[in-house]
Amino acid sequence: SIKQPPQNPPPRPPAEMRRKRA
Amino acid sequence: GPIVLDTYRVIGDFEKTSKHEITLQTGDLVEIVEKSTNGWWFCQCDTSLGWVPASYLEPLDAPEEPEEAEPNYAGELYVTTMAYKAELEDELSLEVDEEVEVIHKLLDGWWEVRKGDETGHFPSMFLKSAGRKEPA
Repeated sequence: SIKQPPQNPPPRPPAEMRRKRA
Repeated sequence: GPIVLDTYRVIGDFEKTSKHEITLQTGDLVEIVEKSTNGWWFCQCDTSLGWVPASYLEPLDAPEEPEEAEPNYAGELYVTTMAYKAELEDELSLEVDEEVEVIHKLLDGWWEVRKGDETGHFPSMFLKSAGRKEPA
């Protein structure tokens, strides 16, 4: 069903976001 | 009354990789229907409905307001249900059935875990609580 989330891990945040968080 | 959905702004272009995901462009606004702890959120964008990565979204109203739980440095015991090989330097590689301590449950689905002396991010969808018994 469409309500089942994908079975693969979601992509990591865009690089810019990772820098902001770090 | 009407259900008011949270609106989020897309902060990076995202290309869908399976049919139940939707493609997003930076600046798009989406309404969130369901937030899954594995980091995939079910949302509506214009007339499309589908899953998108939470890491590509920020709240429209309060982008700087933290939504995340505080880290728990004592750690919570979890067991890996799948092996995963690190692709970025801040991730951890683990085999299946390894016990780890979860120290920060991030909304993007990449939880911070500790294994021995090492810490790093690991997909929450490959973790199950060590306290929970699986059905036989």
